[in-house]
This record gives sequence, structure tokens and C-alpha cells, in this order.
Amino acid sequence: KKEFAVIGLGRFGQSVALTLIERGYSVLGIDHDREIVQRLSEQITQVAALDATDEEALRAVDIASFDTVVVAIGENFEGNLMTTVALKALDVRYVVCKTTTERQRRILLRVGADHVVLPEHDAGRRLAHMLTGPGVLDLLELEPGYSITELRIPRSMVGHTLIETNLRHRFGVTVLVIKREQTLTVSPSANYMFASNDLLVVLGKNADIARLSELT
Amino acid sequence: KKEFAVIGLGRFGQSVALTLIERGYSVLGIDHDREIVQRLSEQITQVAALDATDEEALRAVDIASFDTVVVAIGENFEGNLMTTVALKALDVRYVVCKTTTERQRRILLRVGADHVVLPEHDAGRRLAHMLTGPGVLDLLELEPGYSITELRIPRSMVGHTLIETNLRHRFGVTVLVIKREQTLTVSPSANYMFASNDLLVVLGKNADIARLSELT
Ligand SMILES: Nc1ncnc2c1ncn2[C@@H]1O[C@H](COP(=O)(O)OP(=O)(O)OP(=O)(O)O)[C@@H](O)[C@H]1O
Ligand SMILES: Nc1ncnc2c1ncn2[C@@H]1O[C@H](COP(=O)(O)OP(=O)(O)OP(=O)(O)O)[C@@H](O)[C@H]1O
Repeated sequence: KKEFAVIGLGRFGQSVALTLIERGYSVLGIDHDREIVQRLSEQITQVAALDATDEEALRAVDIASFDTVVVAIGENFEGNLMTTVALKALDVRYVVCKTTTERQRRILLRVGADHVVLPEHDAGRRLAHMLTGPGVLDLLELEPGYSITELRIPRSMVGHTLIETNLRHRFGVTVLVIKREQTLTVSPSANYMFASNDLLVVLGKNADIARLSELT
Repeated sequence: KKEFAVIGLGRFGQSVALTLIERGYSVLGIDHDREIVQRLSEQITQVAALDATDEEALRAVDIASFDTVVVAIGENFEGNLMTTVALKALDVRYVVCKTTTERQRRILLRVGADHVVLPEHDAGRRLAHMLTGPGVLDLLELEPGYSITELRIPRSMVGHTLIETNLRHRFGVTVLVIKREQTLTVSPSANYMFASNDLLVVLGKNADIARLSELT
């Protein structure tokens, strides 16, 4: 089984570590704040209090033996950068970093990070999409401007069939799945009758989906 | 057109405000740090430096005239809570908050928040799902344990048709969309031939999708 290390146990790092453990993996959690390490020692497989920018300290916990190391250090970009460089110098196979801006992301990729995420930036975009599409609940952007979106059924569609609503012609969207209570109907047939508590999962351009979600 | 206010212009708040502006909406950005307000005054429609827990200060910028107010104050939960209570006391129609833990979320909902997001928590879960499914790129969880997932095509499927791979019987997953370069094939036909750079968008149980993504 794969082994993971998570450096930086703030809100994001804790969530990564605890979800990996929930899925049955073992995790080494690292932070330079002894209090945080102490508090999490019961929930994380193994913990260590050290400064991750110190190559000797990383060598001492045999960091290179972990398949994947997540660097979840936030505010201090220099610490984030120095840690990433140290991990690659110690031949860690796969390093994932989190950072704040596109510019920082490019720098981290250039010094060897294998994957970089921008959690607050992505979450902010997702919320803005949800706020500007009234019934939008969640979305997965397949490419810029084109997404799979989960939205509440517009009232005017209730009591009509999928073919009667003519969504493909009127909005250019495809209904992939319909969720009603705990039941999921995949690739619904033309004569599916919509009910008031249906949730639609549709694919299309963000602008077309926003038009559909404004339908009342 | 709808008007938005965003209180707290940290990483998350900025991303919400700037994405709303990108989509053509006007935004009032509020922060008690004058330096941040100064730095963002060119990019955000209107800005104000004030302490959002102060009801008089909120009344002075006519906060109740905004359709939606996002409270993006992080580390200081008390400030987050007092701001939410003040907004609801001033009759703001729709208040969205961000916070860190489930417990804090329940408290915010009880004092009147209309919607609460946990950006770092959700981003951490999403990354952990991606790390434990080798080819997984992104996912939209429709209900706990059941999601739509974007994943790289397993090598052993390349050169075979959809019907030959028999995914529904072997893994219990449905292929909703296939992405190749900039082309999206929705509800692919049985004789679709897979290529090495295809990305699959599949629906199924997280555990079944993880099994599929471990296929080499
Ligand atoms: N050099 C370092 N070595 C080990 N741990 C570190 C180092 N620098 C920072 N950390 C730890 O990383 C964690 C996250 O850092 P920080 O709080 O700056 O980021 P953040 O982006 O606000 O976090 P989050 O949003 O995940 O709560 C903190 O717990 C901090 O103690
Ligand atoms: N009472 C308040 N009134 C107005 N602004 C506030 C108040 N309290 C905090 N803020 C601002 O909210 C912003 C976000 O707060 P903070 O940095 O504590 O959270 P954070 O969760 O680390 O942010 P992020 O992850 O979005 O960067 C900061 O810019 C801060 O100045």
C-alpha cells in the first residue's frame, strides 16, 4: 500500500491527512508547531515536529521512503519553496504543493513540484459560479468555460418530460444524470417526467448553464 | 443585475470578488486592513475599509442593499460570527460564510447564515481522493461515496472499443463523457475506440472508480 507524508498541518493539510487515513492509508504528519503535532498525534498514524526546510531533519524521518509528500505550508512562500527544493534534492518521487497565486505555482513547478493546487483560489471561483447561477449547487470544470453542473430543477420544468423541455435546442445543454432523493437516473430517457425535488446534472457551456439556471 | 459584497479580502475572498467581476457583476469589497483595501481598489468595483463586526459601519455602506453578502473572514471565528449576526440584524437577504469546522458551520447556520462553505476542508478531501486514485484528475461528489470523476485512460484500454472494455460489468461505472484534446464526446457509442490521450468522465461509486483508476 502507498504511504503518504503531509507537511504543514493547517486546515488544508489536516483535511488531506485525515481523508487519506479514512481511506485506509498510513500518513506521517509533520509540522514545526509542537502544539499542533501533539493535538493530532491520536488521529494521524505517525507525527513529527520539525522544520521542513531543514534537509537533515527530513532525512532523519526517511522522507524519501514515502511515495507521495504533500507540502501544505501556506502563508510563508519561502518556507514552501525551500521545503519543495529539499524534498526533490532527497529524491522524493512525487511532491504536491499548495500555494496562493499562479506566479507562485509556476515557480514551484520550475523547482520540481510534480503537482500544485490553489485551494482558496479554486474554492473562490466555485462559490462565485454558484452565486451567479441561482440554482447551481456544485460544478466540475472540464475546460475553461465548459463544465458539468449540479443544479436545482427550474419550477417551470416540473410536470413536463425531458423531451417536452427541449433543453438541448433551447440551451445547448445535455442532461447526464437526474437525482431524486437517493436515486440516480443516468442518461434519462426522453419521456422522463420531472418532479419538484429533482436535481439535474448537466453538461454544457457555463454561460448556457447559467441561462438555464435563471429559468424560474 | 444582482449586486454582491465580499467581506474579508484574503485569498478566498479575493478569488470570489474577482471571479464575480470577471462574470460582469459589480462588487463591494470590505476589509479592516487598509493596506489590502488600497491594493485592491483598482480591481474591485468599490472598496471600503471598516470593521465588519460594527453594525453602524455596515449601515453606513448600506450593506442591506446588496442581494448577497459573502463573509470570508477566516482565522478569527468570533469576528466571523459577529459579522454574520450583524448582517442578519440589518436584514441582508442572503449571507454566505466560510469557516473551518463542521461545528462552526452548524453555529453559523443557527445564527442565520444562509449557506456555509469549508474551502480548505473540501479542497483537502478532493486532493486526497485524487492522490489515492492514480489517474484521477478531478471529481464532483453527488452524494457521499458516489461521484462523477475525471480520470486518465488506463493504458490497457487504449486501442479497444468502449463495448470491448465492458466497464459497466467489470467496474459498475458509466462513461458519461470522453475528452480528447479540445473535443468532448458525450454519451459515447459502444464502438468508440479509445486513444492514449483520452480523459474519461465516469459516474459510479468512489470505491469502484478507484478500482478502475488502479488499472494500468
Ligand atoms: N517550515 C515549516 N516546517 C513545518 N511546518 C511548517 C513550516 N512552515 C509552516 N508550517 C506549518 O504549516 C501549517 C500551515 O501553514 P499556514 O498556517 O501558514 O498556512 P495556511 O495556508 O494559512 O494554512 P491553512 O489554510 O491550511 O489553514 C501551519 O500549521 C504551520 O505550523
Ligand atoms: N472584523 C473584520 N472586518 C473586516 N475584515 C476582516 C475582519 N476580520 C478579518 N478581516 C479580514 O478578512 C481577511 C481574511 O481573514 P484571515 O486572513 O483571518 O482568514 P484566512 O482564512 O486565512 O483567509 P484566506 O484563507 O482567504 O487567505 C483578512 O484580509 C482580514 O483582514
